[in-house]
Order: sequence, then C-alpha cells, then structure tokens
Amino acid sequence: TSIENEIQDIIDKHKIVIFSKTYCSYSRRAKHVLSQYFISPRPHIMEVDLEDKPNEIASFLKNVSSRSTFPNIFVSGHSIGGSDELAEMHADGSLKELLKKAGVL
Amino acid sequence: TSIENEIQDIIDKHKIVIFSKTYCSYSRRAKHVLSQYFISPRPHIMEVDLEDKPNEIASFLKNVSSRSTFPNIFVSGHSIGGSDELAEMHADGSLKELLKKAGVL
Ligand SMILES: N[C@@H](CCC(=O)N[C@@H](CS)C(=O)NCC(=O)O)C(=O)O
Ligand SMILES: N[C@@H](CCC(=O)N[C@@H](CS)C(=O)NCC(=O)O)C(=O)O
Ligand code: FES
Repeated sequence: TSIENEIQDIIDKHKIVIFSKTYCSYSRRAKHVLSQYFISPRPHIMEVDLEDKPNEIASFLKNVSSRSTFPNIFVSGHSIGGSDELAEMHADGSLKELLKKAGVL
Repeated sequence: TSIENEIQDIIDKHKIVIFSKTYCSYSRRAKHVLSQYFISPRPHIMEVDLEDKPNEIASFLKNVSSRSTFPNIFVSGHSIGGSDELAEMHADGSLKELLKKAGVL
C-alpha cells in the first residue's frame, strides 16, 4: 500500500527515526534522550497521531518491528525498541556506541 | 451538567481515585505505584478513554484540579498530581503519610 511505501521510505532514508505521539509522555522522554546527543543528520520524527492514517502506520510498524506501541525508535532501518529500551541504552553507554556505528555521532 | 455531577460524585464517594487512560504508560505507572500499598477501600479507577465523553471529563478535571493531563490522582477529594508527583511522593515517604491521613492505609 502507499502508506507502507511511505513509511518504509522514511525508515530507509533516515538513519534515526522516532515514531511518536504528540500527547505521550513516553514519546517525549525518548525525544528528550536523543536530544542529549549531537546527532547529525538529526533524527526524523513522525508524530503518528497527526497523520491521516495512524492505525495503518501502526500496523505496518508492527509488521516490520513486532512492536505495536509508541514510541518506536529506528536506527539504520531497524527498530531498537521503545522508551524503556532507549533509556537503558542511554544509561549503559550502548546508545552512544550504536549512534557512532550508525555514523550519526 | 450530568457528566460534571457524575465525576464530582466519584471524587466525593471514593477516597482514592485514579483518572487514567488504558493505553498510557504513565497511567500504568501510577496504578503500579498505588498497587504497592494495601489500600482499603481500593482506589477507584476510571479509564477515561473508555468513557462516552472523555473530553468533557477532561474539561471538568481541568476546572477542579488545574490539570489537563492523565493520569490525575485524587485523594480525599483533591488532586495530588500525576504520575511524576506520585512517583516522587512514593520515593520520599510522603505518599504513605498521605494515605494514612486519608484513612485508607
Ligand atoms: N515499554 C514501552 C511502552 C510503550 C507503550 O505502552 N506505549 C503506549 C503509549 S505510552 C502505546 O503505544 N499505546 C498504544 C497507542 O498509543 O497506540 C516503551 O518503553 O516504549
Ligand atoms: N508530568 C505529567 C505528565 C502527564 C501527561 O503529559 N500526560 C499525557 C499522557 S502521557 C496526557 O494526558 N496527554 C493528553 C491526553 O492524553 O489527553 C505526569 O506525571 O502525570
Ligand atoms: S500516552 Fe501516556 S505515557 Fe504514552
């Protein structure tokens, strides 16, 4: 479908993608964690609740990442998890490593 | 309005009330914090996203508590805040004190 193509395109084009919801504290927390790194190019943020077809986007993300919740963070085309995973990786230094490997840090 | 009467009634009848959203991690966190206390009678939980008029409920809560977000935790008729406030009070022991004063612990 064209939504699937659109989202796959975003995941392919941008090294770091955050699929987020504007009203969600967990999404806000994930954006805050990533904002503590000088990431270049900057992460691409899609606020899914503001899109035309949020449920179709969520379905596609569930198919490609096995994750049906938000936030959903992609690095180099793969989901690295949600807010809790990101917080853990930030705390133990593995996020820094991952971002370096991805060539954005 | 009858929604206002209904919600005011809930706040008056139940010592502890959690206004929550089923899909929300912050709401889940607040319910989890309170579940660590033997509260009797147990907290009354309203899942606002499952109600007929969630926006009207949110408006009323904003009027009586100055809080427009969820979760919103009431003790003895007054809002004590959201998930962050609850976590802080749980950590510093003031939640235990508050619950004792309310006569539920
Ligand atoms: N442990 C997960 C929790 C994710 C989660 O439960 N997200 C909720 C919002 S906080 C969700 O996506 N609910 C369904 C929805 O909003 O569509 C994380 O750290 O990201
Ligand atoms: N710091 C607040 C954050 C509350 C918050 O931002 N809640 C969000 C959901 S996580 C909200 O209510 N957004 C508007 C809505 O869902 O109607 C707390 O600890 O409770
Ligand atoms: S909607 Fe409340 S934490 Fe995500």
